[in-house]
Amino acid sequence: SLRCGDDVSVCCKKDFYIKFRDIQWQDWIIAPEGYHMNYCMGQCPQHLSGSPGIASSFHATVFSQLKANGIHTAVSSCCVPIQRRPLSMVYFNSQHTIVKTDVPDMIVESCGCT
Amino acid sequence: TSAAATGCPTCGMPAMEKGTEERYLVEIAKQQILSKLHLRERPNITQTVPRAALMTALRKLHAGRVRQDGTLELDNNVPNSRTSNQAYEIVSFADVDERVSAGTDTSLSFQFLQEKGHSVQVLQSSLWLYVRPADAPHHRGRVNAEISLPASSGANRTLLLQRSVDVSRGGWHTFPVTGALQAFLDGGQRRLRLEVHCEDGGRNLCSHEASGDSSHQPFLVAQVQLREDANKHALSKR
Repeated sequence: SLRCGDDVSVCCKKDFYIKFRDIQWQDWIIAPEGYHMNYCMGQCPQHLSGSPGIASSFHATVFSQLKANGIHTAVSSCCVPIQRRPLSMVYFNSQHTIVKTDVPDMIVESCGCT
Repeated sequence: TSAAATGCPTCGMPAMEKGTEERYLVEIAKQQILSKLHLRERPNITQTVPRAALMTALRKLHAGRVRQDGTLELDNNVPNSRTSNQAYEIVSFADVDERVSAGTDTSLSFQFLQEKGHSVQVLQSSLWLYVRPADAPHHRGRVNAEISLPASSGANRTLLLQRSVDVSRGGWHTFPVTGALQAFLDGGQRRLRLEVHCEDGGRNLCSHEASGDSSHQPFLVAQVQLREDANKHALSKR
């Protein structure tokens, strides 16, 4: 999985970090100090479709069939997250109770073309 | 090539100015966090928990698998039930009810508010109490600590549990209250009241007020899981 840089135009992971202090949310979010809201961007040319990481999925099989049969003119491929991580958060709710929760799929780890 | 020139080939949107793009991403992040935490808006924090009390509770709560930035160490071989079943942990600090607390009894109350449309299944819950050391130098070392539900509408108080605790040295003790918390939440109430009795020679050993140390404030830790009310009804029907 590629990480976006100045010279990368194909599908890649763009790192974006938000410090809770910068948005004045540090008073109710105890931990962590910020959030890695990474996202995916970039081009998905035909030869990258279905790669990497999702070769075993049903959709990838359908796409392979379409490509093998030359029916790909109407099909566009998208750059999407293919791996995510959960995030553990500790925060005050409105009753001033501390809540610790592991939020699934919060952080994009890698990107790929559908 | 033309798509690349517009800046966003995947969605076909025109490129935004740098400042605008950043503000937009921050707004998305805010919405995403609120939505994942099932909150409509950010909680308005009007009173703060003493830092010492907070640090004590977090030390007890914090699992070793959480990194500094909040990401989790995942073991791919073990299914992560905590993340898949919307399980979470809460820490609620006790308000000491001075009107009810008397002599060697301490009355604690905890406030809970459930989300509409959801009920909560309590997987595990414990009351954390700091028991101060006994004064007498040659003390036998143990006292009985009792946790009860207060008397209500003519009925006597209900003893939840009784345990012998070591008071030769001060320390934290946990008292399982899973059943009591579940019954309280199922009853749709908002404030759970517990009475604590642990005295030695007329001295209340569980009163953190007397010690004047906010890091000894009692708290309740619960591991809970959201369950849809619809599912609950279906189960009852069956």
